[in-house]
Amino acid sequence: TTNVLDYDVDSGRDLDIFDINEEAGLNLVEGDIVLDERQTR
Amino acid sequence: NSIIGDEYRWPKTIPYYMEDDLEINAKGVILKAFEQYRLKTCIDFKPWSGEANYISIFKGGGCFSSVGNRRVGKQSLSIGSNCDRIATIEHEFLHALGFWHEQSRADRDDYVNIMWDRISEGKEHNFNTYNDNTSSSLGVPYDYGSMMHYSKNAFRNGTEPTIVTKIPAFSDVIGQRMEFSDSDLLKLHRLYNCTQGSTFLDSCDFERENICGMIQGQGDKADWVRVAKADGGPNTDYSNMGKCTGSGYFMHFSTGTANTGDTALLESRLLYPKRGYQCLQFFYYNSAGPSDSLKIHVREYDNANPNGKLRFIKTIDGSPQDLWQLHHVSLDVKKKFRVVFQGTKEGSGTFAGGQSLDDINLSETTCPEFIWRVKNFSHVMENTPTNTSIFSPPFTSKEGYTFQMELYPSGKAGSPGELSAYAHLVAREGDTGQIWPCPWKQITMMLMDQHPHIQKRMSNQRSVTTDPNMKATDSDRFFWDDPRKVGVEVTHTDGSKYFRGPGSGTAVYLTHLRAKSRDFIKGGDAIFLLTMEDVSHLTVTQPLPSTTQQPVTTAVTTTVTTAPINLCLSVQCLNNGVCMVDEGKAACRCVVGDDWWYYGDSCQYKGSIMDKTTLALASSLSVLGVMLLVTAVSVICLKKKYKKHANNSSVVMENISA
Repeated sequence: TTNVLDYDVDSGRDLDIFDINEEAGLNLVEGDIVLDERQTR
Repeated sequence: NSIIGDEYRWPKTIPYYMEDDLEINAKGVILKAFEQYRLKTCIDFKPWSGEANYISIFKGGGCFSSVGNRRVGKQSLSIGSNCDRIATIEHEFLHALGFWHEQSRADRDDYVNIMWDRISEGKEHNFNTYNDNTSSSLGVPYDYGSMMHYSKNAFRNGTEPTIVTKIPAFSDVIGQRMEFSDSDLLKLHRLYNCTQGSTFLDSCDFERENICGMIQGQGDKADWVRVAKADGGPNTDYSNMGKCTGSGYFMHFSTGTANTGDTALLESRLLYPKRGYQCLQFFYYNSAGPSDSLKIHVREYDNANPNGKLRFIKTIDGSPQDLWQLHHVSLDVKKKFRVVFQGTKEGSGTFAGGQSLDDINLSETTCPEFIWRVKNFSHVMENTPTNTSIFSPPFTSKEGYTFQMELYPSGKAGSPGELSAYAHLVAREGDTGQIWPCPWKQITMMLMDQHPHIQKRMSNQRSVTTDPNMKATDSDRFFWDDPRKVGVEVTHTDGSKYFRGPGSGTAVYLTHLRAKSRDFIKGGDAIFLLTMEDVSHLTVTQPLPSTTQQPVTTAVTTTVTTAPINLCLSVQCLNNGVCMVDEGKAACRCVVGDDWWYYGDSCQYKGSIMDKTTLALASSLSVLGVMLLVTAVSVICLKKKYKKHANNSSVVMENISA
């Protein structure tokens, strides 16, 4: 039976790294790569 | 694919600092990810102790990292909310070690089609590739199974996939977030010149005739024999389950043909431990008599015992069953040793069978505590309705807390085609000795990939941690409080009653498609490995590097001063500067780039080559101006002097003349 008290750490959604970052408002290179100043230039 | 350039490599042991803002569960999973690196690669991690460059792991707004060692001192890597999955953490650390995503390698268009019209507007740059002057795929073929590959729906604007694999069978393979693939490991080994995993010791599936260098022990009266089937069972090995003709071997001691009291010793090759603790894992098929025994020993070697001294570890209590049973034995060996399997025919009855061993793995890791085997798992997955769960038996940890795993074989509502998994605390009437709400215990639920070789396994695991302060949804009650208070009473299959607290876990533990892949189901069965570990030590701030220098010796362990004071605690370095103690004083070491740098006591100022050029030009012009001024003044003075001199001379001349 379904346990209504269960807590879902993923809120029931299968989020990939890129979805998590997009939802967080991040717009990183390839979704999860941070460039340093030299690379950005 | 890896970034080209030796300057981007880290040393093989990487210093890390876990910032205070990290979630406790994330800290625990990060340590588990480090253990996978240690088991499968030569990369190791150590707490930062003042090295010039280190990785600072913090809770940012998502999961992200830089690519390679940027040599900036403190290099940040974020493990934010929902990033506390082992594969996500391994993925971000692979970036830090110098890898981009798999589908950005130079030859990717040979293997996947990028559907540009299905990509969200402005996100096309995420599908750039790097040419082979910038990146290297290290001679490894394109890997659909890489944990660095995007999934098929990455950055899509609708419902259609953005990446279509040229081989359709790989369409749902891409984007796996379970574990390192073989190719991920091969590339990492090539990039860092690895020869072996630092905590791996041995693995044997007995497919080769040399039986991995194992030997028959001396002084025994019977032998273990390498066979493909045995009278009385088993009919197949466990590695291949008899699927491949001409292969599928295991080791068998036929107690049926042995005399009462006969023993057979099977000893591993010599092994050299580093950590002092090990986990021995193996599959055991017991078709021997009920009183026959299998004992595990270690044979340890030192100067006093050059031929080795046998030390008993434990008796395996696998009763005879028509089944390959998984066993774990914790060892604590600190010197050169062998593992010894001792089979003994104890009983006098006649049984056709014997004792069989297969898929032995030995590593310097901790053993999982509990095993939950779900038989006929394919059938269970296909025939259990959605929203219906099954429970593992209750397991009690060494600290006295009891828990159990809840599995929805066909997922919960909204997640059909998934396995959903939750962990519950459990208590029985009369239980005493626990602290409630349960403080900081990390429960890990791992679906074991039953590949014979531990380093090639891609097991799926998720962890949850009991935060004693967590409140239940829409309630003032603590989520991890005593199940007798916040749980429901249930009846066990044996008729006993206990209380089960609310569960914490995920509806999207693993898709059915992935669960049917690899060796998650073997012989029809799935094996869940469960642990409950205390992680309360992770609530404490990681110590900053000490100001005192440890003497470089292994024999003496005294320190230069007895009470190290961290001078850096009172110093704040701005702009990612790193505080270091130099000659007894705290000083900031500032971040430096190719043509820019920070400076000042706390790295508060920024300089660049452009500033330097401007300064040089201004200085030159100033010097020129001063020189011109001096020259002009000099000329004027000289002029005046000679004019006066000339005037004086004429007077004298007049006088002389007169």
